[in-house]
Amino acid sequence: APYASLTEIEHLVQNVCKSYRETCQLRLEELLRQRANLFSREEVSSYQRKSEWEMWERCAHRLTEAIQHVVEFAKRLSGFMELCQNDQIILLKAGAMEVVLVRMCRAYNADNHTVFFEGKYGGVELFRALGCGELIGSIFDFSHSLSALRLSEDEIALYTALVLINANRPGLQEKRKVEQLQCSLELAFHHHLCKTHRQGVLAQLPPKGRLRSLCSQHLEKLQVFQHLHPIVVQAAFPPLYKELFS
Amino acid sequence: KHRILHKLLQNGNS
Repeated sequence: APYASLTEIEHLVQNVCKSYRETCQLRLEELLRQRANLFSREEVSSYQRKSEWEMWERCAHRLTEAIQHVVEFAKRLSGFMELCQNDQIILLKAGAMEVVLVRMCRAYNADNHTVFFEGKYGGVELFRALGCGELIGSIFDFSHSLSALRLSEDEIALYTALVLINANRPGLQEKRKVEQLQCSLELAFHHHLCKTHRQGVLAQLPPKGRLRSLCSQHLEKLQVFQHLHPIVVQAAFPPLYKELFS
Repeated sequence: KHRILHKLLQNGNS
């Protein structure tokens, strides 16, 4: 195994946590500090009055920004850039959205069921114009259940590294290499949880199928939207978003 | 096929 000794496992923990801190987009303290900053009733209705396509375009841009940070996270993970480029792309294509969904629990406030979006906190109603009430509800529910685990920043770092480095993604050319990296990251995560007496967290993490299902719901909704507004997607959606999802 | 992703990945390791 590439990371056999305790020192090497500890170095990997440090690498993952540092990579995450450098690419987390918004610092946790800032997200917590902003919690009192809620969208006013007028601001919420202005979001609700937007056309479906404008709101989709906005969300596609916000999601793409978040994904760019996940790409940077991946690039800094020890071993990721040593994988062949096909596998780097397979892992990011399959995992970037899942990582964004996990990261979202930091931007979610369970006290009032709001999420930080474009500078303030708002609830599900903020996204009504998208016409995807069920998907938005599922994403909020997911954030709610994950935020109940009170994951530390280091735990989110290690957990999301494992969401990304998943040797079971179809289409990998060097599956063994990804397996080795995944195995090292599992050791690192377990080691960190042991050290902080948090092993109980492992059994409470959401099943992989839950993230997969949220991602496929997003793809389904995008397909419907793209069918109705092909020109909007073609002309106004970020190229990276289209590359990953459409 | 994954032009943007390729570019982002090749764009230095920082």
